[in-house]
Amino acid sequence: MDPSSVLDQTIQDVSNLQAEFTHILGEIRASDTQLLDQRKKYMQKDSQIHKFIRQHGSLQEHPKEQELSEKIREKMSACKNLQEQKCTMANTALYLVAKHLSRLEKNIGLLEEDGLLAP
Amino acid sequence: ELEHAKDMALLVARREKVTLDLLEQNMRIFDQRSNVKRLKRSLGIRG
Amino acid sequence: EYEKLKSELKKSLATRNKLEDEFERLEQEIYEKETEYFSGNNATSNTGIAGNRFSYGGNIIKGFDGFNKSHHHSAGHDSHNRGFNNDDRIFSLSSAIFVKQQQ
Repeated sequence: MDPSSVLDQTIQDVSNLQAEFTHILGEIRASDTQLLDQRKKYMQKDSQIHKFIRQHGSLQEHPKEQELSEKIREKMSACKNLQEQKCTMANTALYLVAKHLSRLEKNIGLLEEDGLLAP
Repeated sequence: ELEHAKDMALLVARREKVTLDLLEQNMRIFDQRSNVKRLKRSLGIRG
Repeated sequence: EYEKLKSELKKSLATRNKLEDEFERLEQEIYEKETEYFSGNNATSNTGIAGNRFSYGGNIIKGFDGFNKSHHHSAGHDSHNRGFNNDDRIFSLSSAIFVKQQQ
């Protein structure tokens, strides 16, 4: 093992990192766009409830409040699932780069121990 | 290069975690508001 | 019980505000880190060869092909020096909120 071969090996190992990152971050963005759409929908329903309260006072219940609340909770839950997927994707990207970095740091440590690389 | 990429990937992972926390917080707030409204109505509290 | 619920709701709203601030702070930090990284203006861009200071950065978006070779040329002749534009901000652009703000 020498510095040149470690560098060559590392470059080979990370050759796909660009594509992986582009893909993962693209997927995160697509999911985020979906999430924003869902959020807009449940916020609109929430606004309906609050508009009714403003017009009729807080003691009167919106005729469809139960139904609206149910739908809002459903959409929030869907958003949460989407967000959990995004977290997994972000953690995957982090893991991929951390794995390569860790391997490189370990190899650098070995080269330094062998005196093949200045500390 | 890898350290920079890792730093940014870590920031993105943190951002997504905070977004998840925000969503959960919004769900909590929605439920709490519903409970407050229900109690206000039963107690006849206006405003 | 009503006062207790109100108090809990207020606390939840305060926590949400903190989370929103944290989110904005992280988005800003990602943006700044990208600027630092992709424009190659980091202080660690030094091959260690006396007198040579290459600026490089952004391999995570431009790939690592020719990475080894590009460091034997001066920065001015670096065929991989493709500049940097906002479309390269793949980390910031992974947030739909950021994209919307840009639009």
